[in-house]
Amino acid sequence: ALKFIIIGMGEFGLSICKQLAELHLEVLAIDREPEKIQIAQSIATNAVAVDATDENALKAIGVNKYDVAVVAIGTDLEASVLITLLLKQFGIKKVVAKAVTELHKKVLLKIGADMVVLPEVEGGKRLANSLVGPNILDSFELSGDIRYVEFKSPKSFFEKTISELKIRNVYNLNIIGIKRGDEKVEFVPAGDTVIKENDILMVIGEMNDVIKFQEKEK
Amino acid sequence: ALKFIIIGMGEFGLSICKQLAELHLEVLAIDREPEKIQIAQSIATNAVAVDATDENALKAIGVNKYDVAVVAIGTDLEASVLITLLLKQFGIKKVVAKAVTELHKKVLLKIGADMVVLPEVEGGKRLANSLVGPNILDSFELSGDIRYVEFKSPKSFFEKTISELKIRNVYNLNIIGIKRGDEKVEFVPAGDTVIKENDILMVIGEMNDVIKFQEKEK
Ligand SMILES: Nc1ncnc2c1ncn2[C@@H]1O[C@H](COP(=O)(O)OP(=O)(O)OP(=O)(O)O)[C@@H](O)[C@H]1O
Ligand SMILES: Nc1ncnc2c1ncn2[C@@H]1O[C@H](COP(=O)(O)OP(=O)(O)OP(=O)(O)O)[C@@H](O)[C@H]1O
Repeated sequence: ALKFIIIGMGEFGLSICKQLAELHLEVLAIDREPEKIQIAQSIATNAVAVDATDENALKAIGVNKYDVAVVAIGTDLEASVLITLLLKQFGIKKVVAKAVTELHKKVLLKIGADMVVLPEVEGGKRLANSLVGPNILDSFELSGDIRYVEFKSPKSFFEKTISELKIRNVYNLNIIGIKRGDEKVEFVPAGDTVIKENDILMVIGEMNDVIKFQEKEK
Repeated sequence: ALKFIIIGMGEFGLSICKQLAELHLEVLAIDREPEKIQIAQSIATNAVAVDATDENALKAIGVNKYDVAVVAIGTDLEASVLITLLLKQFGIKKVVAKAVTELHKKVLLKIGADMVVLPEVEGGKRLANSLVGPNILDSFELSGDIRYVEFKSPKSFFEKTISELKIRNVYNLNIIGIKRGDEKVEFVPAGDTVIKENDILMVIGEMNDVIKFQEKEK
């Protein structure tokens, strides 16, 4: 199983530790502040207070034994760049770094980060997409050009079957699930499924088609 | 069409403005710092420098005319609580607030926020999920109990059809799309589709089933 090292116990780093621990994975938490390590102790497999820009300290912890590292430091670009460089030097296969701006991201990718995430920017985009239609409950990019949208069934859909509505033909969207009250989700529903009032439709499709539908919906 | 007011031009708030503007929606950007408003001017429909805790200033801008407001202030809980309260008082139907911790979230919900988002915490959880398997390219909660996973087709799947693999029966997962190189995504592929090396499988299912599959994968 993969072994993880997370550096920087801000809300982002701590949340990563929590989720990995919940999946029963081995995770080492690093932060230079003892109080942050105190909190991380009860969450991560191990937690050590060190300054991650200190090459000797990293060596002493044996960072080279880890498969994946996340540099979860947002405010100090210099530190996150230096730490990323050191971790790649130590041979860690996958180093993910947090960035706050697109410029930070460019720098981190140039110096060797395998992946860069911007939780604030990505979260803002996702929230915006979910707010554009009163019927839209959630909406985000699945990947590349594909978007997922979850919305309350519009009145015009009530009591019609999926085939009848020709959703694929008319809207170029695909219904991949229907949520009905507390019932289990019906995944990839059959064409003769009748859409009811209060059904929540889970749809995927290409960006342009989903946006067209969202704009039509609002 | 809905009219939006975004208060707080940090990376999160600014990103919301960008995305709404890209969808051709009317958005007013608010921040008390003029330099932040300078940046927002080129992105939002309108941008005004005011202290959003000032009830008279909010009245003067005519906040009551807006349908959706986002209070994108993370570090100052007092300010975000006060602003949320004022916006609800002014009659804005949907007020979304950013929070940094779960405790902040509880407070904001109690005082009337319609929705609270934690971009750092949610981003951390999502990143963790996408890191757990070497073949897993992305993974996140679609909603409630349902998770989406994108992963490189495992060797054991090559040259077999979807029906043959009995993915629904064996893993209780649903293939909702296949990405093959630069080709368009094939949504809801037919059961006789043959899975090839390098295919990226887009799968949805309930949390437990996806986690079981992910743990088996790693
Ligand atoms: N050189 C370093 N070595 C180890 N830990 C560090 C180093 N520099 C910063 N940190 C730690 O990284 C953590 C996150 O730093 P950051 O400045 O990004 O905080 P933050 O913006 O509040 O994080 P978040 O947005 O995730 O809540 C802090 O707990 C800090 O102590
Ligand atoms: N009372 C207020 N009225 C208007 N704007 C405010 C008020 N208080 C704070 N802001 C603005 O909110 C913005 C975001 O504040 P915050 O302290 O959350 O910054 P941040 O953590 O850097 O944001 P982000 O994480 O989104 O980048 C700042 O630009 C700040 O000027």
